[in-house]
Amino acid sequence: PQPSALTSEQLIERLMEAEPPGIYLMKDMKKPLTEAKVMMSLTNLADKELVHMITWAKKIPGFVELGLLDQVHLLECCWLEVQMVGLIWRSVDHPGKLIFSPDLSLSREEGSCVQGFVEIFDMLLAATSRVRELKLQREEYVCLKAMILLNSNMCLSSSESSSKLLRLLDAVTDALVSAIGKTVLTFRQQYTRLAHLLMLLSHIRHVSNKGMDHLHCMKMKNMVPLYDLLLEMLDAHIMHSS
Amino acid sequence: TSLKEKHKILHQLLQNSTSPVDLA
Repeated sequence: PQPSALTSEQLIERLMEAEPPGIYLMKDMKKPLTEAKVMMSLTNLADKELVHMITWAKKIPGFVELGLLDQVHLLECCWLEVQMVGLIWRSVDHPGKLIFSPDLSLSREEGSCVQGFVEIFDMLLAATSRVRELKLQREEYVCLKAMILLNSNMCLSSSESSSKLLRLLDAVTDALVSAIGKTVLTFRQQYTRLAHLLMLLSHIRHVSNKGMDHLHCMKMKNMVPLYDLLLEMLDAHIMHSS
Repeated sequence: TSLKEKHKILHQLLQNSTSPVDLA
């Protein structure tokens, strides 16, 4: 059904059902960690996660009703942000660590073996601390993640597509407001919380841009074997930004 | 190169009715 036909509760339920499973690296990363080993593991995971992300996007009510090119465009623009918000969510109960997968977690020190990673790690750890302080709920998290996808690009193929997308975003915003409304907050605290949650998204966009530049740099230096889908998504990003 | 050729895998995964996870 179209998201407008769903209540906010039903939409949240659909977003919860769309959540991807835990994705395992399935390889033991032997110590000592090196730049090559860490980059290989992280790009391997990112590539696997991309496939699950496409399944996730297709389950978001209304997404597949957008034109195919628009679906492609939105996913290309937001894929690293979506992966990063997932990483932050998984890491929220593990202060000082980033949980890349159930079988791969790295501390700041372990991540520092990759050149240029510390800055990105620190930004991700800071965003995770903020999410911890805000006590983000699962219902709010699924809405924010859908918003990242739907708000990743405003330039769609037609004005019809753009209005479809805006209606989708409105439905997800209503769902987020309704999730916040389930808490014991006063009205004033509720809209402050809404603002705080939405402000997180600009930080995530910023880290994602840093991460994209880093990955591009690593590719240029032949530091990592890039998997086909990951390479396609990275190239699309470079193409759009140039 | 057409946009479709540049984004071959993503297009295929989005277009296919089978779950992309099963395809992969």
